Amino acid sequence: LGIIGNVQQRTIEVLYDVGGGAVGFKAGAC
Amino acid sequence: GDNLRSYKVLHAGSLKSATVNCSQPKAVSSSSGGVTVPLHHRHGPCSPVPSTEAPTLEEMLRRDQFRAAYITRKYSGVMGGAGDVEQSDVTVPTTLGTSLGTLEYLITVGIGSPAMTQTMLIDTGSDVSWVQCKPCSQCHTQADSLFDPSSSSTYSAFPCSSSACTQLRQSQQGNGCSSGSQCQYIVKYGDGSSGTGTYSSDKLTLGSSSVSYFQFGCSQSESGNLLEDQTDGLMGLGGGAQSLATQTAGTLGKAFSYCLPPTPDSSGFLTLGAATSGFAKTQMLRSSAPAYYGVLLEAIRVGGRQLNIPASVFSAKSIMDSGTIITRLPPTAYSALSAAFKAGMKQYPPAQPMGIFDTCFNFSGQSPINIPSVALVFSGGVVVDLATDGIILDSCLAFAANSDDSS
Repeated sequence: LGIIGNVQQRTIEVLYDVGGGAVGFKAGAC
Repeated sequence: GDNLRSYKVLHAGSLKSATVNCSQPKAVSSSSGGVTVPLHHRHGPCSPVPSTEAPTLEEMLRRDQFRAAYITRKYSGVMGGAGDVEQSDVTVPTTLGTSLGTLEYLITVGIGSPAMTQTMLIDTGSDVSWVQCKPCSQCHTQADSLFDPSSSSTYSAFPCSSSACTQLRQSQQGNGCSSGSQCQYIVKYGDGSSGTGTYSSDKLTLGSSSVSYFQFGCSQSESGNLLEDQTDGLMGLGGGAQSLATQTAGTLGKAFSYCLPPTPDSSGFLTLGAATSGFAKTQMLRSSAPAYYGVLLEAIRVGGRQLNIPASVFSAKSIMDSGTIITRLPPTAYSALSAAFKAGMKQYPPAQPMGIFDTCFNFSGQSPINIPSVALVFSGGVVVDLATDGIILDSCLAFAANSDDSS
């Protein structure tokens, strides 16, 4: 099991699209 | 051209916190719709409840080990392993303080009618939200006024016979009934700390919007130093039934997003009911551990080149977690990443390992610093190019290895 931690998520808008069954990333959004 | 694509420039000054004037509110916006609230770093100068003594990086990394171990244990448990019903191989020192110590991001909400301002940590790794309530027999001090249910015209406690209480029991977070037949909850965290109280509902105000009948725990007792700072409670954003995200799915939409600020002295946002366009998307993997959101990491690129890591190394999936600080990789993947990164950092002398970091450098007297780019590749070919803040922490490669490839 890996874990994607919050340091790696910095500056990226992270989307939890539960309805659509997807995790999204928007780089440079922050 | 290849060099420009495969290297990033890290300015030495960015490794240290700059002086910041927090009296100037920073613009907070989401690129999508929904309800958006500002998000601040817990220990930063712009936090609504700034720490008087922020923990050191070494201490944060030590706590992060317990967070990661707890998630792994819990996930393994529901997937058929021993999980947290077996004695953990992680012995938590009594000086650890709090398993919630790794949570770093805060939002400010209003609870009740009239709304009482409360500062809450956010956590995608748990579901039950809770806030300290009056009277609280064993609680930590907080900066905001204690939430007083008796002062809210919209507050109500769930009876034990309610469906919300039944659901809470089914998720192993029920804690019996009070003498007045009010539903009791319990939240437990990785170091054995816990919080108990009455499972309740009230109006929740998020920015200019409000959510009626928000379900949360009215905390009346804590053990094990649940929180050590001035925050008022926790907002669970996991995938389970009780989380804020699940509760608002019907009215705001089944999606949320956040932007974590790159430094403690900057701000981000949390959006509930986010529009979902404009993102590079990978499949969300769910399991019988409902709180956790899974993804499939398939490859890692360093300096634009994909590392030679067998796909099977990543087959156990990965959890997206707002509360774990450092990304954990299977050892085989981490070794390949570390070796490739070192190869791209030959111009910088190595430095002593620091805590869970073993790939560290001596940047003394050097600026700017050129570091190889690092990208994570998720299923569906989604490439996430990490910012410099996500590659180097202090003077080390900001990744760590699990204990073995099968963990």
